[in-house]
Amino acid sequence: PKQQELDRISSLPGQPPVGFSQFSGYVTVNEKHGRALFYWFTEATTVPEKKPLLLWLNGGPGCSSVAYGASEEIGPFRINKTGSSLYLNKYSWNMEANILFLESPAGVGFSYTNTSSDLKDSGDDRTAQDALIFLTRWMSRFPAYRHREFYIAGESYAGHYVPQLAKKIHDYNKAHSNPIINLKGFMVGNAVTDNYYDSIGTVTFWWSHSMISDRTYKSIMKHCNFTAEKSSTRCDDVVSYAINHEFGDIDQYSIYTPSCL
Amino acid sequence: CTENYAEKYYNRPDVQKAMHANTTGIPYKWTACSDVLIKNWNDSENSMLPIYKELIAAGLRIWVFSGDTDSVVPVTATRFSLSHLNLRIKTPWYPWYSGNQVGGWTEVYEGLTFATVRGAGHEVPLFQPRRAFILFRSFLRGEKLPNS
Repeated sequence: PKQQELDRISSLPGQPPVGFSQFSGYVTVNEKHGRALFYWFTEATTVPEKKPLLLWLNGGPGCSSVAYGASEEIGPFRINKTGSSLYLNKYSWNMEANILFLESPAGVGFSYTNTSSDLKDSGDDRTAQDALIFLTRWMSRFPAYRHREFYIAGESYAGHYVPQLAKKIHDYNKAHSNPIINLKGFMVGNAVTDNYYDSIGTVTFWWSHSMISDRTYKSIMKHCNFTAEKSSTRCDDVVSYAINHEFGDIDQYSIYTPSCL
Repeated sequence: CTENYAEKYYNRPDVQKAMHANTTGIPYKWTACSDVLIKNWNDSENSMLPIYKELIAAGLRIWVFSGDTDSVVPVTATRFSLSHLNLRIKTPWYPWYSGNQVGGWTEVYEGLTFATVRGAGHEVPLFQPRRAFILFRSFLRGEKLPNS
């Protein structure tokens, strides 16, 4: 609780007045390597003690939950164009839950490691393990959230992080008699799920949304073996042709939105 | 372009101080994504489907949604993948509503709910904040998405 108070954010520069509490800071997840994960926690706007806890993770791998989840998507504040002030998000998810944004793994955003090789050998497994350690230690700092209904959500490559962390928690809970993490479920959006089926579905989307020609579609399906560990040169060439000569200058993440210049 | 605004804001020393961030003097700027991590990602499982099977059996509430204008991890990718879970359908495919408009389509399977979000790209709550909020509220409450 003492560290919790040290983590309390009194107010962010340029922030409008709000009625909820927010906290941010570091939780060490590996003392030997000096890995510490940064979190930003925004309590629910009303009766936070009765609302569930949601952990939000972004994908990449290597992208920031503070940048995307908190500041563009589900967090209470949006940043203005000049980066000088914040304004309120009318549909912030902290109207329904207490939201915990985690910068994961070490090397993302403000999260860091004192062992530079950690940045060169990060992967799914360590990310999930560090996130589990983070959660148990964070709940020691915020004991009111022990045994609270808990959910995980995220998008994109967090399609790996979210179910992998859920499995770690599930296994951890099975091994403990009175586990503190009361995991109820998870939700993922536009999530990386299965390399093979995702790839077939992606090319199908390009074709069915007329982003690529029939000829290119057939050529990709002919030359790309989506079960292979590494793609072939022929496959890379035909996919590059689609992207560089047929897609046009679009935002692939939102195909009908003007791209950011 | 909104990540450019974040890059400006989170690199401000007063913001970092208010957030108790960068207390050890990280030797690089705050960035929305780390190129080093992306380039050197060491291990990545081929498929999450076995974990889904295990966690569905454990009784967790699992929802998967998809913004239908994303071409990076598009709706057809997710549908192809989920179809290989071979789940039994509990509530057949139907359009769900948000403010008298179709918010997307959904199907409730035994152990998993799938929903699309109409007009949303990769970052669903950025492009369709209201629809994403309704989705989240329904998920938390364990309710089906509204059919009218």
